[in-house]
This record gives sequence, C-alpha cells and structure tokens, in this order.
Amino acid sequence: MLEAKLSEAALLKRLLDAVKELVSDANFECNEEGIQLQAMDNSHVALVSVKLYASGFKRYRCDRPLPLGVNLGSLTKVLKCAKDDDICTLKAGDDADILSLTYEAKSAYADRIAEYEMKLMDIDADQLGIPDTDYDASVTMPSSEFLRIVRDLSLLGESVRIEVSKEGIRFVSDGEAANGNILIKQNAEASGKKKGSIEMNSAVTLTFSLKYLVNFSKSSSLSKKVQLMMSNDVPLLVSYAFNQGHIRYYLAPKIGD
Amino acid sequence: MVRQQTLGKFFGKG
Repeated sequence: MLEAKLSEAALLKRLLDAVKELVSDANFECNEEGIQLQAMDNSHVALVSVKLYASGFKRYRCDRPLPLGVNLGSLTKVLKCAKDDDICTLKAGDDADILSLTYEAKSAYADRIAEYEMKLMDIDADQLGIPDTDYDASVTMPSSEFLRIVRDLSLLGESVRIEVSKEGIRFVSDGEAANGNILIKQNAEASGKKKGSIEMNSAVTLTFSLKYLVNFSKSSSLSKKVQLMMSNDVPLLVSYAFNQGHIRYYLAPKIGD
Repeated sequence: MVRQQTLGKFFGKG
C-alpha cells in the first residue's frame, strides 16, 4: 500500500498544472524511493518526467512498487477541492483501483478534514529509456525570465531558434509578419549573485516549437530557476528543481529539410 | 521549411 503525506497540497496542484496539458493519463510509479511519473505527449514530441522524493513528504510509506494509473483531468478536479496550504495525504491499496486523498486544514474555529476518492485505471504506456547525455551547453536562468521570453516570441512565430555561443544565449523567432531576437549575455556580476550561468563546451544551435516551451514554462511556479541543457541534434532538456523533487521536460528539435 | 522530429528517434524503449 501507499501512504504519502504532503505538507501542502499546493505542490501537487502546481505539478498537475505543469503536466496536464501535455498528458491526459499517466502512471504514478510509487516505490520506496518516492513517486515518479514519466509520459510522452500524444505526438511523441515531448516527454515529461516528474520525481517526488520520499524524503520530501511529511510521512511516506510504500511497501512494494505500485503503479497508479491516473486520469490527470480527474485528479486536477479533486485537487481543486484542496486549499493550497492544506496537508494532503494520498493513499492507495495494493490492488491500486482507488486513490484516496485527504485534506486537513486547521482554521481558527475548527479542524476540517475532507476525504475524496477517485478511480484509478490500467494504463499501458511505453516507457522510453532516456540515455545519459553529456550536453554541450548548460544555461541556468530565472524561470520567470524564460517564461517571458518564450511567451513573447510565441506571439510572433511558431518556432524559436536557440543559439548558445561565447556571446551568450540568443532566442530567435522569425514570424511571417515580424521577427524578434533576445540575447542574454553572460554577466559576471549577475552570475556572482547566482542569478544565472552559461556553460558551454561548443556552440549549439537548435530549433524548437514554442507551443511546447510555453507549456513547460507553467513549471515556473515550482522553481525560481530553470536549467536548459543542449547539444546539437538531440532533444532539449528543460529542468526545474524544487525541494521535494524535480520536473524535467525533453523536447525533440525541429530540423531543416 | 523546418520539420518537427519525434523523441522515438533519440530515446530507445526502456
């Protein structure tokens, strides 16, 4: 059985927000190390991978590996019933057909305990083996900055070309009616304050769909920083780390004909 | 003209 108690429901709410538009159903793989989710979008262009460490929970118990097949739309609805600061406990039996969620709040006048149950499903999903990659460029920047760049450029065109060079990291969008490019220079003072960093072994140029990057940026509520890992001709890794775990997205590049 | 690739080309079934 699984019993996992989170100190704030807000974490799950934010994670669901960051995943539900890419994936409709997914297995939450629970084991003694924690809870993990890995799923691709329908078009097999993007993959999202979430990890919540057992140590990130107020209490965590999982006796044996348990895949919980979750409809993310249903879970989103059930989580809407929780207040952000409610203590949230997830429970499932070994048959994994029902997920129960308990929300506990202490208000000034009374203790409130709310209990919800949702049906689980069998999901037959292909698990992809993600190879370990030594990336040629690694860029860390404020997640709010990345959100703003991809949202702005998505107004102009469908794609963004990302160029990492000695100059810094440049985001370029060529739309039909307008184009734009944004350069972020390596700034000694800023990197000293650990606002961001650009590390590069060799120059990288890659093109990606902005629709997906805008979607990934929903994770900005989970972490103040985002890390972009890139090598030519391989999928981009966009990683957000937070205290209890991480969310990572992989996005296949676009290529010229 | 640019073409969107899929992840299957890069990631094997694990």
